[in-house]
Amino acid sequence: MTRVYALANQKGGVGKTTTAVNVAAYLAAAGRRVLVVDSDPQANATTSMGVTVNSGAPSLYDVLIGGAPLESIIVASKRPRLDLAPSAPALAGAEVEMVGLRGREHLLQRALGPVLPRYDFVLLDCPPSLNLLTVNALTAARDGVIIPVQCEYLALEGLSRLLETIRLVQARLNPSLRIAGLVMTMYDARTNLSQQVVDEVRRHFPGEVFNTIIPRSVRLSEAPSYGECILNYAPYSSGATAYQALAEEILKKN
Amino acid sequence: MTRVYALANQKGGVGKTTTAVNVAAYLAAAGRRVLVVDSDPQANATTSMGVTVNSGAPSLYDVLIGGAPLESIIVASKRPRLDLAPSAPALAGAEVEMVGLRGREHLLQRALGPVLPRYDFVLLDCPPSLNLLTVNALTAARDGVIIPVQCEYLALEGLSRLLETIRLVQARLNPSLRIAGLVMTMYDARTNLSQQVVDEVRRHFPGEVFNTIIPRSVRLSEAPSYGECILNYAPYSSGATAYQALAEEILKKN
Ligand SMILES: Nc1ncnc2c1ncn2[C@@H]1O[C@H](COP(=O)(O)OP(=O)(O)OP(=O)(O)O)[C@@H](O)[C@H]1O
Ligand SMILES: Nc1ncnc2c1ncn2[C@@H]1O[C@H](COP(=O)(O)OP(=O)(O)OP(=O)(O)O)[C@@H](O)[C@H]1O
Ligand SMILES: [Mg+2]
Ligand SMILES: [Mg+2]
Repeated sequence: MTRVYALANQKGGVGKTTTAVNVAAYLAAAGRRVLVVDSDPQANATTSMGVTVNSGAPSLYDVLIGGAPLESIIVASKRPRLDLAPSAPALAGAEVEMVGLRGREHLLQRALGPVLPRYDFVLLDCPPSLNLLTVNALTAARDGVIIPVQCEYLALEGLSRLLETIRLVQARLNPSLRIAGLVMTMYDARTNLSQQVVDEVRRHFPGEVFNTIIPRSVRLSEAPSYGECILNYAPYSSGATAYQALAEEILKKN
Repeated sequence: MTRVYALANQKGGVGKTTTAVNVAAYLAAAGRRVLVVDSDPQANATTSMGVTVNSGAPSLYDVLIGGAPLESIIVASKRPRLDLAPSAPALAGAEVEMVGLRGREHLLQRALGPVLPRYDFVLLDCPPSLNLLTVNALTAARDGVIIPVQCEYLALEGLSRLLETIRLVQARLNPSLRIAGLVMTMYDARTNLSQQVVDEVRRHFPGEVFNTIIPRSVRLSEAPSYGECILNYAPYSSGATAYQALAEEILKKN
């Protein structure tokens, strides 16, 4: 049974894309067939996986607005068993264009249907907002939402709004939506702040925070400039071992 | 003549709020009268300035959607000569509600008109997207947009899209919109990546990058948890001296 997760948090720069791309790579390395869907107009997941962002090439825009089948835009990544449904800048305009479409919140869920049998995991990378693109991902995420939480004070602030949106989507669009887990990211052991934030999040979400904490590691921020996941770029770095451990936790979670 | 700047970049977590709040504090400390307008539903600028985010209290939502005068929501901050027009979670819904309003891109510009004479500087903090809230800020920003750019590879990617949006707003909504400057943020001297990104941005934007580079400093990320700007929280930290220098550069720019 294919597991579909959304990576969502409207707070910007918390590690949604980095988590989606690197967890996907380790799941594929563990023998699973994995699809990453980039539903952010910034197309950072597309770039991070080494695929050129080309405003003329087929992208998720053509699927959501043009009605093209999802498999017509899927491309292979550099790693075996890891595919990508790329984004493009045109997706920024999709928001307004989707508002008028019937079943506008279910567009991604419907597009995913025919390709699910080909994958064991689907990871949906979201933009930093609670807009229609993110709602589409939350509606399609039948196994839940993975919430990256940066170990910073301001990142705590937005969690209650995210939970409210999740509750709304659960009530109206996707009854099986739940929190698959919160992932603490960019942990800096040299500061007290990081540990304070981790403790606070564990207190508010008992039992829902992944054990694996992702440390701040410059290798993780360098890898996208080479179009590589951390497994290819710096497999022995602290960021790599953390994402490997997180992928293993997700595999065990079934 | 009041100077109005927008702090915008659709890439998330690059330091828009941190720059708006701390530059505002140093401009006020230099004797200027300053207003920060928080147009992000996350309300991070509101929290960072020590104002409680309260979904029932008057906020920018009441101004943009309810037509309330801007001065009815303005509150004083802890520092003299520094005021805030607070945000609230309700602003997240404003996007859809504004789409149908006449002159929807000019709502903030019109609301600012009557209060401008009371201030020397107005800083508009934007959410991490190129939506109607950000377009409103770009339309109101008659002195230009200050673009925080995180010293990370992925932060480079989105700049061309931001420039396109600025060009569109310039052509159709605010002919005086220009780039007031790019601010390099979260510079980490221990990595090569930061310097590479700085060099790249200076190459692409000759003469438009502020000399001041904001270093990564944990004090800057701790300050919001006390509702304090860096000037109050850690005035001798590297982050504080950098934002002081940036405020001086902005003062000289006229
Ligand atoms: N653990 C980490 N250590 C160091 N840098 C990191 C780490 N995780 C992510 N980064 C870097 O921090 C920045 C933000 O991460 P990322 O882009 O994955 O966040 P995001 O939540 O997807 O952002 P957005 O809200 O813009 O979509 C990127 O430049 C990325 O390379
Ligand atoms: N120079 C710095 N050094 C260390 N931490 C910083 C620095 N600047 C900002 N931060 C922290 O990094 C995080 C992101 O910064 P901030 O919230 O200001 O960015 P933003 O662009 O406003 O984010 P968003 O896109 O969500 O609005 C915050 O937790 C902030 O406290
Ligand atoms: Mg992202
Ligand atoms: Mg912000």
